[in-house]
Amino acid sequence: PLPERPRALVTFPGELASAVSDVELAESYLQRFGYTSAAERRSGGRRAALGRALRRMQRRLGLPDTGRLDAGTLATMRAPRCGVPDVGR
Amino acid sequence: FLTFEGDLKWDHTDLTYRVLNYSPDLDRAVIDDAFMRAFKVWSDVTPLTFTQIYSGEADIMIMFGSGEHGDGYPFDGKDGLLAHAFPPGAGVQGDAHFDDDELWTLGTGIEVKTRYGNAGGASCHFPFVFEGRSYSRCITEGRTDGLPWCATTASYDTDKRYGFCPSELLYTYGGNSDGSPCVFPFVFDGTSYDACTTDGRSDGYRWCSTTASFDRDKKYGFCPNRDTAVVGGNSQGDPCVFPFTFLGQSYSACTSAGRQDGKLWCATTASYDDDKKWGFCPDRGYSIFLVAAHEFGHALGLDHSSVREALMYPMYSYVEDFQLHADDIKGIQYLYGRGSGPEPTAPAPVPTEESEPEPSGEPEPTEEPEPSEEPEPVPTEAGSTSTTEEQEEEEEEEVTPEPTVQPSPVDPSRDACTERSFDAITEINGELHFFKNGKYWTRSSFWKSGLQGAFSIADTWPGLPAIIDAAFQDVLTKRVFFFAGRHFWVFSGKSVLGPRGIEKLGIGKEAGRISGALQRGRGKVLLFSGESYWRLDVKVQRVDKGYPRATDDVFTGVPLDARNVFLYQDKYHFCQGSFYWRMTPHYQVDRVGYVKYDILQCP
Repeated sequence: PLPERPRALVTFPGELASAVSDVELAESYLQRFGYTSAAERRSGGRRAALGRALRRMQRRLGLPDTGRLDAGTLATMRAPRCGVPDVGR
Repeated sequence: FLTFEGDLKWDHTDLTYRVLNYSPDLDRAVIDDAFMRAFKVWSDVTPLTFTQIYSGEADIMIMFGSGEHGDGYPFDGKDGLLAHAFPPGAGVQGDAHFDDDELWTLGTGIEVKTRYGNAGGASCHFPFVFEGRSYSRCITEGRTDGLPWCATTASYDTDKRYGFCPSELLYTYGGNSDGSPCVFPFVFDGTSYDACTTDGRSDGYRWCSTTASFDRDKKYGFCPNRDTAVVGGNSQGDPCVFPFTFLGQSYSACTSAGRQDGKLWCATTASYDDDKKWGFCPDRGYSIFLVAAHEFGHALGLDHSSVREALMYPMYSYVEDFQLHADDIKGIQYLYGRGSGPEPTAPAPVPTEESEPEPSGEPEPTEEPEPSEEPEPVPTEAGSTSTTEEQEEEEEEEVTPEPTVQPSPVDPSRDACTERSFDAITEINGELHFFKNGKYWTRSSFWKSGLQGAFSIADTWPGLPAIIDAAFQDVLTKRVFFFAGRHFWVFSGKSVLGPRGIEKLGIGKEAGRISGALQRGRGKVLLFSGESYWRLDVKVQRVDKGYPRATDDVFTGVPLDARNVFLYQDKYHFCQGSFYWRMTPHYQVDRVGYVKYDILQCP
């Protein structure tokens, strides 16, 4: 067999969002949909706050309550959804 | 389900809606029909009615837009956020907005409704055969005027049924030209255009002049999306151009080359390498009907549900045969009551084997034994296994006498099913107890004894006020704790300690009414008040350090202002209004139901 040609990957204009890391995506998602603020008020560091907010989100959305940014949680964060926040006004 | 804070709802039931603009993805008639069906989802189960108006201010104003579209809550391009809506009220409140960077379909791919031809406006049938070749998009082959067309059956060769596809050469929508087609080239601001353009607009919608000069005639319309129109990218709505060049190679179809995510894309000019103009090829799209039904739920006062199968769950998922979930029905009926459908059928006095249950909108009560003519009070004496030491400790404390409300005589025939709510609910000695204004009823799931009572609180627990807020039985000692206002009592059988102030437990002034208690293993009980809870060490009768905590941190998805909180059959129950939320020990809300029908099991 012929060796496979290396696939060229292109950053398409207008698609910079794809370069966002998983943690950045999560932080943005948790803040946008109202999960972060309450947890942040009780502080405890960025990582702990992220874990608490993740748990809130996971419970609210019926996901396994791991407090971690697991594959299922990330998939949910990438899923198409309504823009109305889940928590708060 | 959840409602918005303050139970925001419309103060009238004859609601109006107005569609301010339409998406280029779908025929106007298809969108109107989808919105009408989406409103019908809610009007079918409530007294609400919805009327479309075409001018003026409607209760629910509907618009399509992309990015920042005027309300400060921008959309985010293709996928991600699909739409949003505001809870009931004036102005932008009650309005619903849909992201026009999405491909709006009926959920199963692009919907190409034809015009003219001989198929009566039927939709394209993809693929279709024309002169022996198969096509999966509208084509201009066989014509000299460049109008795209398609067959509306599997084979044009056989059936000769066809229609014209959406194209700016056929018609425009909106604008001020009554649907006239574009005229190319046209002049705008001194420049000649030979295709639809977004120039001169900030909302990204493609338009054209319907005369040779917009500068002169000011006649224009919006261009409908062709079936080959791209979604997102940087050319939203422009058609793919085949073949196109990408990294020096020629492509005659959509490709995933250059991408990691496998999504199909195309260039919208002949050379991506030169122009960098591109977009995603049409996929299944999002059902405008399903998304609209969800958004209209918000516009009527429903917040997001935690029930995955509910319409008001925040994530989109396509379902072919949509039916409104019971959780959504309960939510909307909590706000607006039931529809004008048939009234629930009254239970037959003596069910016979021949009789079949009538369908009704009421939740079906589980099987219940027939009530006996004279309900026998069941013993409710609380156990008395508390240690002497503890009693002595408590007796030493100063007790502030509280005026005890003398209960009025209790009518034993008083039916718990007529009560709209209860002061407190708790499980004592394996039986659920429902307290209300000096009375209580009991229900044992084990004995299947049905609802017993009413009994007098004063007879069983002398010294308690008529209205108590919460109660729980200590798992270890079987003592029963009662709370009313900022006082509590502890009963061992009929002997009582109290009233004592709840500050003795370490609960500060921030707590108002104790709304309920959840036993957590041996010797620990969670006490709820407002949106907080405390963990009580029952043995030392003191709340643990680190409390209060926010209820929503752990008990996510239940109403924060629950009237009653109690443990029943090892699950947490939170009651608000007529409803209860049941939560597993893993903090998953697994049921929302009626207190009256599901717990009390009223007919």
